[in-house]
Parts: sequence; C-alpha cells; structure tokens
Amino acid sequence: PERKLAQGSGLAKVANIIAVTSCKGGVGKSTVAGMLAVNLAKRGYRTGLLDADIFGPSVPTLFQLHETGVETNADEYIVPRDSEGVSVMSFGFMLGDQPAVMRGPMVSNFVQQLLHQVAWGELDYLVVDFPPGTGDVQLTLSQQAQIDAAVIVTTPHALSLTDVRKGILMFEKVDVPVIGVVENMAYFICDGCEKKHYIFGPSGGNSLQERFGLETLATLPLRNSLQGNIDALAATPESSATTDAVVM
Amino acid sequence: PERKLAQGSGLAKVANIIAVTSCKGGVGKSTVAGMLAVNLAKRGYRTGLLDADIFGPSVPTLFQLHETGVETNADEYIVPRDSEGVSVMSFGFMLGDQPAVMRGPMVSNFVQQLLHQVAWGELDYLVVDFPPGTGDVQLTLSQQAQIDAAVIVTTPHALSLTDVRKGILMFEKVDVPVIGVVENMAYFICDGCEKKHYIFGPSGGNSLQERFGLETLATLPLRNSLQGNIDALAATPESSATTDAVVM
Ligand SMILES: Nc1ncnc2c1ncn2[C@@H]1O[C@H](COP(=O)(O)OP(=O)(O)O)[C@@H](O)[C@H]1O
Ligand SMILES: Nc1ncnc2c1ncn2[C@@H]1O[C@H](COP(=O)(O)OP(=O)(O)O)[C@@H](O)[C@H]1O
Ligand SMILES: [Zn+2]
Repeated sequence: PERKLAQGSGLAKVANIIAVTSCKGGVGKSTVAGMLAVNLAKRGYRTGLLDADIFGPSVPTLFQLHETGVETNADEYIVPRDSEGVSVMSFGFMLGDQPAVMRGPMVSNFVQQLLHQVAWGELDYLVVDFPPGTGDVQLTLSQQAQIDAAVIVTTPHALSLTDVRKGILMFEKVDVPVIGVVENMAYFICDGCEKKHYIFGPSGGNSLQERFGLETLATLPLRNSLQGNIDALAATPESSATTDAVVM
Repeated sequence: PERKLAQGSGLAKVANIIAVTSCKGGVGKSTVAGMLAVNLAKRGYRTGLLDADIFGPSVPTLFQLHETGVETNADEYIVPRDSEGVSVMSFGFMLGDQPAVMRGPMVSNFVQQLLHQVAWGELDYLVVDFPPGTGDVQLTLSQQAQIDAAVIVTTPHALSLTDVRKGILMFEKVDVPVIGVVENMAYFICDGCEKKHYIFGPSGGNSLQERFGLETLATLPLRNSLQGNIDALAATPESSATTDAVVM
C-alpha cells in the first residue's frame, strides 16, 4: 500500500505490515508472532519480525538469541539479525537481561528507531509483535508502524468480550482491519493416549463471531515445553491456518 | 497482632490478614485466594475473603455470585455475603458486568471502604486477593490492609526472577513476611491414562529457593474447566499444603 514515510525510513520497501496483538499478557501473543513469521519465511516470503514490546521483549527467548549488541551498517541503519530465515529486531538485543527502565517519550523514541532506523530492506511481510493491551500505546504504535492488518491472540480463560471490543474499536480508529482471532492454549492432546482435553474450558470463537463478526483463524493446542522451539511450533498444521489467513 | 486502626474499623476483630499476590495477571492468583479461603473455612476457622482487585474483580465468577447489590446494616456497615462458608466481599457486587472506570483517588477510596467499612466481625483469617503486580498500588494496599503475611502465586511460564525480587523488596519495605510461593499450572495429569505432563516446563521452585530462600508451599496442577468449581478445587490434596503453610 501507499505509505507516507519520512525520507529514508527503513520501512520504505516493506510490502505488508501485520500486527500481532492481545488484550492481556501471557496469552502467547509473542509465540504466535514468531510462529507466523517463521511460517511466512518457510513459504518463501521475505519476512521480518519486529519485537515492539520494549518492556517485555520476547524475541531473544523465542529464537534463543542471547548475545547482546546491535550492528549498524555504513549508512547508520541497524542491521536486523537473521534467525530461522526471518530478519528479527528486538530492543532485547540492546538490553540483555535487564528490564527497560524508561518513560513514555524515550520509549516512543526507541520504537521509532526500531521501525524506521532498521535496514529492513525489501520485505514481503513485516510482523510486528505489539505490547499486550488495547490502549493509547497500541493506538499510537499502529499509526507509527503503518499497520496494514492485525491479528488478535486470545485464550479461552483470558477471553474478555469487553477487552476484545476495546481492541476492535481501537483498530477502527486507525483504520486497521482485524483479520481475525487466534485462540491459543485451546486444548491439550495427551501424547500417552491421544485424549483431547479442553483444560481452560470451551472455545470462545462462537461468541466472537456472533458479537463482532470476528473470525477465528486458528485454534492452537497447549504444547509441552515450548521454550525455544519456534521452528517445531511453526511446523504444525494448526499454525498454517493463521499463515493462510494472513497471506490470502 | 496489635493493629493501629481508626475508631470503628470493620477490621478491628480480624485476627490474621493474609495477602494473596502475584507479579503478573492470569497466573491463577484469585483462584488460589478463593481456594485458600474455602479450605480455611472447612477447617473450622472463621474466614473472610476480600476481593481487592477493583479493576478485575474475580469473586463473583469464582463463587458464582452474579447478583449485584450490596447490603448495609443498621450501623451502615456493608454486610459481606456468605458463600461456601466464607464471608466474601468484592467491588464486583457493586459493578456487575461493567468494568470499573475511575482514577486513583476514587479507587483508593473504595478500597478503604471494602477494608474498614465492611462488617467483617470476628474472623480468624481474612484473605485479601490483591491486584496483580508488585508496584505502589500493592505497597499502599499492604499498609492500608495491615497485611500480616503474603503468599505469591506464580506459574512455570510466567515466572520472572526479576519480578519476584521486586515483589519481595516491596513487601520488605512494609515489613510483611512472605510465607512462600504457590506454583500454579505446574503440571497436568491426563484422566485418560494418568500420564503427567509438564506443559509449561519444569518447576521454578529451586531457583526461587536458591536465589531468595523462598519456599514453594504447593505445586498445583492444571485442572479441566475450573470455572465456578471452587469447592472441588479446595478439596484437593495439593491445595491443603498451601493452607497448612498459612495456618502454621
Ligand atoms: N500453546 C502453548 N502451549 C504451551 N505453552 C505456551 C503456548 N503458547 C505460549 N506458551 C508459553 O506461555 C508463555 C507466554 O507466552 P508469550 O508468547 O510470551 O505470551 P505473551 O506474548 O502473550 O505475553 C511462554 O512461556 C510460552 O512459551
Ligand atoms: N490450575 C488451574 N487449572 C486450570 N485453569 C486454571 C487454573 N488456575 C487458574 N485457572 C484459570 O485461569 C484463569 C485465570 O485465573 P485467575 O485466578 O483469575 O488468575 P489471576 O487472578 O492471576 O488473574 C481463570 O479462568 C481460571 O479458572
Ligand atoms: Zn492420556
């Protein structure tokens, strides 16, 4: 799409910018963002992943990239790292293990850098991992990052229709279409006997469809010890469904 | 313990005030608080449960108490409701389904009411369900509520040693001893074949013991569809361990 970008923005040659969002923390939003990025790369798309959660960066853990330090090129753009075929950038590469301690204006400054000052190059898709929530932070970020479409990640037990409604309204304000919802931790299949367990209760998909016309793009299972196994997760059939919806 | 209470405070005859806290939302803190209160009541202690999470009240859902409206007695004290043998009070009884929309001073006003303006009567234990987090809100609440001891609820995947450290420091500032940690969602036992699954990874108990000398009071399993089944959850052997630690 036509972008209004400042001269020299690193986003200039990025075709599609997809936001992966959530109403609450801990629902697996970052995991889904990573999984989506890896899947897109596996399908041959040039893909980037921007970890925009300054206070809770997840990319280093997700992709097992624990070395700190950020490289800059001759034109002083930050060079993203390559992992599992995806160009990744995270504030976590600058922080290491320390939590970010800073106020609003400085945060927004760093986010601007991660968006426009990174040598993203020519990408088909840039996946942006949002900080959890549906407030002003997310609204501003949607505008700054020129988001083309958004996905909302939920779980059966964290689903709050009030919160989802807030999120939808927030995206409407900035003209960002919500492709749909990914329901994570929806069930668990025992590898001992194949029994399917709806541990956190029934899926919330129907009420989302009825209330908001929101489609459930995929229903992802609870998996044993996901830590650091983004490639294995991306290889699952359920994760393909999310990628299909984004690519179509 | 000796309490410095304003004249006529509803807390005047409450013997022990126990805070159930967490560093992040969604770890099952309210579930553990409810379970602890029900267990204490089952053991014959006169028990109260104060839902101090104004923005995210959980008691109505947990105890299936969906009628709104709050009763006051002749002395204009709020009368707590009786459920499963526990005297419960929650801002959710005033709100119903609507989320609270208010600022700091008003919140602190309502919390003061729920603490001192409720006819708690003579209680052996008052369990206070804190809002999630380890910041100023929790610090102020610890002081206002005259907390005698605290329990921290975690999960294997939400465990952040940095956050736990913040929480410990916060409680130290207000001289509140942390009894220990309850690790929730630690494993899942398939009822089809009895296989034990550590879905969210290994227990974090050892590092908590080593780093902070924090004891793990209980390791609670993931259970199928907990919603509204506080009594069933309280009846489990794992939940007894938490109650033992509080009572000793
Ligand atoms: N489907 C799943 N099965 C098991 N664990 C999961 C699943 N999805 C996420 N997790 C785990 O839950 C935790 C939170 O996930 P994360 O992606 O960081 O959530 P968020 O970005 O919403 O805070 C992580 O430890 C992650 O490995
Ligand atoms: N051990 C458990 N097994 C299954 N579901 C759980 C467990 N503990 C909590 N839950 C569910 O997780 C959700 C969050 O629990 P809650 O007690 O409200 O957490 P918090 O107070 O930390 O936000 C609720 O839907 C609850 O029923
Ligand atoms: Zn089984």
